[in-house]
Amino acid sequence: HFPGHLKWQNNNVTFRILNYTPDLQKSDVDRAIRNALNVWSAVTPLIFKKLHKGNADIMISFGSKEHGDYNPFDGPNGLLAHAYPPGQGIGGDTHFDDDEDWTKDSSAYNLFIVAAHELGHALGMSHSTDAGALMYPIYSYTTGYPLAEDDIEGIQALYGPNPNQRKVKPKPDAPNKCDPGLSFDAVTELRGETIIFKDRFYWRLHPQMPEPEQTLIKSTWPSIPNKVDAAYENPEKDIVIIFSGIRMWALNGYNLLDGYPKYIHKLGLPKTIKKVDAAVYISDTRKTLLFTDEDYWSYDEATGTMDSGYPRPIEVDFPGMDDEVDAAVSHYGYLYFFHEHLQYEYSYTSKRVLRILRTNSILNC
Amino acid sequence: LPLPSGDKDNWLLAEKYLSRFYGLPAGLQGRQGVSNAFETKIKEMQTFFKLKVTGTLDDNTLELMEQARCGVPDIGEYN
Repeated sequence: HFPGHLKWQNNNVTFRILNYTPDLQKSDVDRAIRNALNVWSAVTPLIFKKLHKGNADIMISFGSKEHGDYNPFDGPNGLLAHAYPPGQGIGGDTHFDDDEDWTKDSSAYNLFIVAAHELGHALGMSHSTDAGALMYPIYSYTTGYPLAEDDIEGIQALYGPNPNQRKVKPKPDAPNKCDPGLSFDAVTELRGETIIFKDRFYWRLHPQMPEPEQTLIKSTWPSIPNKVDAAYENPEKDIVIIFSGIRMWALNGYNLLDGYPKYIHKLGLPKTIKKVDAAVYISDTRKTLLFTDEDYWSYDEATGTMDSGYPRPIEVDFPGMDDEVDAAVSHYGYLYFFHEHLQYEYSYTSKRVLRILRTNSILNC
Repeated sequence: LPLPSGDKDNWLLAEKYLSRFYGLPAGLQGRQGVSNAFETKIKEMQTFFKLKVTGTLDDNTLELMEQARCGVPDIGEYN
């Protein structure tokens, strides 16, 4: 919240759209603003009434560079918009930088998403440090319900809940890397970095960056789903394969390769397999191991075929391992299997578990 | 020594970012080396974005400063 917990003293708040961006139809702008206001009214008692003349609580306008409030915009990119906390006069007013390209999709800056964020300020919300929250200051395109638990907690602390609140499914907060119960969805190498997927986020570990960096998956790869099941790097082909459900994507560096997604069954997995739990490339044998439930498969990268005689039970060929694996990665010649809050350091050559660590020890916890 | 021009641009970007979003007082910075205020504000920004708190303009911090964002300050009052 802003210092002094600034808020509107009346739940009936008026707004007015003073002018329009040439980037969108007038009706598209109206809809984007109305939908953005509905995001907040759905979880509070607030009611927004549109005025077409006179002074409204929230005056909405598009302008570029210096646009009348001595708080200039900066041309394309950089600053996208700003808004003032509740109060008389300029309080609540919301300004969009018209040097930006405003769109209804992800091809440029999505007006609905930016408006929902700015109107959060106009209602009394300040910035959140949660990378998955709508009130996080950095723009990222997201789909689905825009509010995270952090946003809802914040606005309801000011106005209370909506008495007729429809059940909403807020996005879970960003996972805490030092949560002792933390498990991973997938782990892979990527040109010397380690990428760890968890929920809608991934952590990026770089040898020179001891502090992991948490980012939304969709802010780097908008077309990849919010949930990754498995991932592995084939360093010889310089690609990373990411699995989600029955589909897989390929990255070269951080760039998605054309021709994907493809079905995982193209690897030779039967149609009964709906999900790959973990994957790891064994450089000595040039085989990729794919783990599904209690079994694993061996994919020959050179021939592009699945080896015969699989699936085989994980427990049989990896003594000491639990029967299921959440994620797997190869480091310094050892395999690391992650399952729930534990990770197993496994020697592929001597076929035994060497150490058992906490899953998030890899995140310096 | 005079800063190489690339560094200088980055420096100016950081100064502008920190004064706009973290209340770095304008005009206090010498061009040579890091003032206390500059270091303090960079640490505030790194803490806010859960970056490694180094107090220096490292690559990660600079990369984040270059991302498109909202014009409301992250910390401090919005006048």
